[in-house]
Amino acid sequence: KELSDKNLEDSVWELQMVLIQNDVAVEVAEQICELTKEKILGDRAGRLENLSKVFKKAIYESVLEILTPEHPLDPLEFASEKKQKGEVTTILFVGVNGTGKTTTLAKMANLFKKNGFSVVIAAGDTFRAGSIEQLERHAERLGIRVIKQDYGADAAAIAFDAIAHAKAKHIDIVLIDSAGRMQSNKNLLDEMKKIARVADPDIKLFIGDALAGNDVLSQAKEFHKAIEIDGAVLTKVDADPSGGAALSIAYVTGRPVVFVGVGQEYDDIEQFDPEWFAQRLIG
Amino acid sequence: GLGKSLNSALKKLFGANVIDEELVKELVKDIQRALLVADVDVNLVMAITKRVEEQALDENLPRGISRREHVIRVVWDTLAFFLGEKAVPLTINPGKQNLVMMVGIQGSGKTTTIGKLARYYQKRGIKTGVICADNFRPGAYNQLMQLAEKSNVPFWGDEDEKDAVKLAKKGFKEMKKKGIELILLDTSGRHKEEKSLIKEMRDISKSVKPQEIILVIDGTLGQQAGVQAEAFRKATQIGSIIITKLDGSAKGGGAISAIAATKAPIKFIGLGEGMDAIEPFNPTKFAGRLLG
Ligand SMILES: Nc1nc2c(ncn2[C@@H]2O[C@H](COP(=O)(O)OP(=O)(O)OP(=O)(O)O)[C@@H](O)[C@H]2O)c(=O)[nH]1
Ligand SMILES: Nc1nc2c(ncn2[C@@H]2O[C@H](COP(=O)(O)OP(=O)(O)OP(=O)(O)O)[C@@H](O)[C@H]2O)c(=O)[nH]1
Ligand SMILES: [Mg+2]
Ligand SMILES: [Mg+2]
Repeated sequence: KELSDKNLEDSVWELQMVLIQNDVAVEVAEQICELTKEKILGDRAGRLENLSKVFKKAIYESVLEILTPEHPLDPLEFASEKKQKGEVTTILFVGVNGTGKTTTLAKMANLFKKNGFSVVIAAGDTFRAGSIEQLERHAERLGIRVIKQDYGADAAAIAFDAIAHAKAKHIDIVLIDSAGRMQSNKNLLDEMKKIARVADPDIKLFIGDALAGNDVLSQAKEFHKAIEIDGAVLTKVDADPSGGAALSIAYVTGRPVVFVGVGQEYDDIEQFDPEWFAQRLIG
Repeated sequence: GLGKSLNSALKKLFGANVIDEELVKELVKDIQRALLVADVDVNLVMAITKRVEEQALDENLPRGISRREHVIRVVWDTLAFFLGEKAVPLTINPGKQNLVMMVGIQGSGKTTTIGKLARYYQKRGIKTGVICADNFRPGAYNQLMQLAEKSNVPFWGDEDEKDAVKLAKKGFKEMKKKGIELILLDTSGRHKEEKSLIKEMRDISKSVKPQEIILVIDGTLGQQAGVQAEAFRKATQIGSIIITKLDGSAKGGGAISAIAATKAPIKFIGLGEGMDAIEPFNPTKFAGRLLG
């Protein structure tokens, strides 16, 4: 029997709703389902009775494919290779307000330190109240130096100073914090572009909140357009979200989710597991 | 007015003189999509659009209005049912000590919102003070102190006190001594899975008995809004909601689930990082923005 277009529509719609209910952006859910449907119709592989099973399996594979990076990014490996060449690794943390950039930076500082790297931090958020003190507290606990200036200073200049400092003192890693910014704010996107241009970081990490809904799509899209993201970290996964944000981010940037944040302590950071997320989204 | 994508969906439908079931189905799909993109809960979207479909096809039109007006009314009424008909202000008894406690998920905007509310009420002649009872987040004390300085509002905190309940009690006592009328209490972020933090929130509330507990919700919050708000409601009596970060592209549809879960009205919305970026909730404006 050939697949009837009408019955497939029901399965497509149902699975689209499952994805949307799991916080996959509407546009992403629609496109994935549409492309998968066309693939199935093209294959004419399934029997009418197994239609929803065939489609669901195909969706699972599409989702897994999107979440599995073509070019994986392992910051520790990357830093290790650079260290062997005597080079500094610079990582810039960007994202909208309150997603967990500063906390993620602290977790990664801890991770690098535990793996034998020397680290320096650039206090690149010179705008928000208490941002410098927050970073200093973290750095104090971790025994790491912070390169900072006053509130209102130029973030790009601070990043530049930190990198110069690292090169002079043979420090392996520079982690640059930046202020939260809305992707709709052109001035703040321009400021971020300037930081990226001046610091020329090896790795630009987009920090996304796993609890965010459709907005995460436009966030990732605009940030990627502005400075070309190398990877993402998805935070607050311990709050029990369904994780659709990971799919939206991976889909629109084509870049890997590298880590997930699973709590507020330094050890609460884990490798991103594409299969675990795919299971959660479709399984 | 109505959101422009809804308007164009309606134009398609009412270009025709006869009610075409196919066109109604298409309209319903357009409304569904707009609400889902706005982060409204999936089940709620289905319930809303089912109602719209039934009433749009209803043979008996209320007298004197067109089919188009009728459908618009149904969509608005359904949203208004959740959002409330008009804005509800914060109840503040002048001359008394009104304690208002902020709670919410990590990073939702509690501390910043307290700064904004302090400025808002101080400008209106209410003696306002702020307390940092966030014993956990590094630099929380400095953050709130700096915001309080901006609006010249008294601030209390104690960086050596590691117990949030004790912080709240001591802070409340100090603010009462100063004759502060509106006392805003900042707490740490927490989510539904952190059972000990949810318990801590309940303990703080039982200890200082705030007039009002405000749940602060990030405007970008997605399909989790309902279940997260529910966990807060189960632990404490949520009196009102503030939705933040609506100055971006997020539509704030999660707010509807939060209202439904807590039965609490939205009283303010946050529209930026500055201390003036707050305004009283306007349900009509909010619904219009939701419908895109
Ligand atoms: N539960 C949980 N909380 C997190 C996680 N990551 C960050 N947080 C919390 O989220 C809140 C915001 O974190 P920050 O690191 O200040 O976020 P930010 O992106 O730097 O914020 P801005 O600089 O203001 O834009 C803090 O209370 C963190 O402890 C996570 O993975 N799980
Ligand atoms: N653009 C915008 N940013 C906001 C708004 N409200 C808060 N923010 C920003 O969101 C980020 C988080 O705000 P906080 O006040 O630290 O959030 P919080 O809920 O106190 O965070 P925790 O104490 O860690 O749970 C900061 O960068 C704020 O400046 C808003 O309405 N618009
Ligand atoms: Mg930060
Ligand atoms: Mg706070």
